[in-house]
Amino acid sequence: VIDTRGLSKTYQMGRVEVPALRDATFTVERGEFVAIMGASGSGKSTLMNLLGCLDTPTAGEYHLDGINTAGLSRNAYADIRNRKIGFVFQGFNLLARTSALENVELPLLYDRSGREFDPPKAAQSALELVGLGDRLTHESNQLSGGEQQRVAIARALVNEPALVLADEPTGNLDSRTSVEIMFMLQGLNAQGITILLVTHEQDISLFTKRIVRLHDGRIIKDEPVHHR
Amino acid sequence: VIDTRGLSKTYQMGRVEVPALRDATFTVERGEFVAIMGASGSGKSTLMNLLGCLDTPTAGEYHLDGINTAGLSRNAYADIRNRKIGFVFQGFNLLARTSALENVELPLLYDRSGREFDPPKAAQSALELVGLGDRLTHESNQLSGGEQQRVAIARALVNEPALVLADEPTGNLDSRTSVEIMFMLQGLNAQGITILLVTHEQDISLFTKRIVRLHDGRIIKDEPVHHR
Ligand SMILES: Nc1ncnc2c1ncn2[C@@H]1O[C@H](COP(=O)(O)OP(=O)(O)OP(=O)(O)O)[C@@H](O)[C@H]1O
Ligand SMILES: Nc1ncnc2c1ncn2[C@@H]1O[C@H](COP(=O)(O)OP(=O)(O)OP(=O)(O)O)[C@@H](O)[C@H]1O
Ligand SMILES: [Mg+2]
Ligand SMILES: [Mg+2]
Repeated sequence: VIDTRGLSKTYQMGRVEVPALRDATFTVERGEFVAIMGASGSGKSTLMNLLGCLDTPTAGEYHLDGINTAGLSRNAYADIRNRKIGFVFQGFNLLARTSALENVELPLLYDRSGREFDPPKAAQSALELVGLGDRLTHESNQLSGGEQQRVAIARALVNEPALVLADEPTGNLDSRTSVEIMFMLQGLNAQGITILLVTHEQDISLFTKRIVRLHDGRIIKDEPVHHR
Repeated sequence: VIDTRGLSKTYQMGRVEVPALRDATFTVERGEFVAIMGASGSGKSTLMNLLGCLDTPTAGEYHLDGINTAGLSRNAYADIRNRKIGFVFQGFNLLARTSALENVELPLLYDRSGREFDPPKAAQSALELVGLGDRLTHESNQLSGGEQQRVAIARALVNEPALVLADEPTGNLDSRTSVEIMFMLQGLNAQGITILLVTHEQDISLFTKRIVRLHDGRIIKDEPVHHR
């Protein structure tokens, strides 16, 4: 599903260069469940944004499902994103003054894959899956931090993507709610959905099957989770 | 420092009432270090916003430093906040298109306590204290999630408040950076600064001296941290 070679991203700030990701080479097969870990500022979100086709690399290659993303137009990039990828943003990225239900319906309104969806019904069941069945009408600023985070998770899952990229999906959740979300993600993975999940919590990484560790923009470790 | 009696907050959404905080009665003395814990949606941020004079209760009393906050005008509320309280927001609340340094200087530009500050110097040392000495010129969207969170922490500390209210200050930080922040907060507490900190992580609560646990808007537990 994911194949990167020498993937790099250097941010340009005036004359200063910030090499956020350097030379990342790794492969993820269909159905894997991978945790991306590393210190604050080590390049995790930068990597996730490249894998989610939300940003373009400054060097290296990224093949998604065998397609070389370098050759794609902006529209093709957006199209791949909407069809194949569910992205959970570290900052949630919910629309303000919009209800939880409407936020989660949004991807279905843009879906052009030809699949049949009933947006309000699909959105409601995605919100029930993350424990927010009683918060459907709340707007983003009428929800707690962890509730907003769970709306962002529901939105990423609602159009049944083949690949889920979740950036710190449990950062604002208490342990019990985090475990519920991780069991839910394990269930999706058991159905064949490929999941990459950034986390800084050791306990959360133990729900996955492989850990890729970043340090200063480089992959320094890539090994299976041992306790299984 | 903090004395609440029957403190309650019910949000009104059209005809629906959401009782986020019910009957919270507790006292915090000067120099205490308290963790506020509880499930997602249990009322932690609602309580912190009331204690930080960012919102007004729908019932009950809150005395801050012996002053009954019910009798205060909006200006007096803002004045107390700027002088006495450093607030770390769960969503960071940084100004966009503004550098880390300028974000941290902001409280000093509004400070009317008469204390002498050198804003750029004070802001730089606050950012160095949280490990961001090399990110002073980055704007908010040029910083990682955990770096933004640390700018929010530095901003709350820069005008040397007597009371620090931190809402999930380590939610986006890796373990090592979290520990550095907790050691830094313990150091401030040892100098007599009163700290209330919302966290969902058990490990983080062990750096504090007392845990107040919320469940569905009520205080169900309030006890010292045992291992000390
Ligand atoms: N403005 C609002 N209008 C209506 N309901 C609200 C509003 N703000 C919060 N709520 C609700 O009140 C409850 C408590 O919210 P609060 O933000 O205090 O929770 P929390 O304990 O901080 O949760 P988290 O750990 O997820 O941040 C939540 O269930 C939320 O949906
Ligand atoms: N647009 C940008 N311009 C300049 N520098 C940036 C930009 N975005 C990120 N950076 C820098 O690149 C580095 C990596 O950022 P990234 O967001 O990938 O880290 P991260 O591993 O996700 O961290 P965190 O765990 O704190 O979320 C950071 O040090 C950050 O300051
Ligand atoms: Mg990040
Ligand atoms: Mg909260």
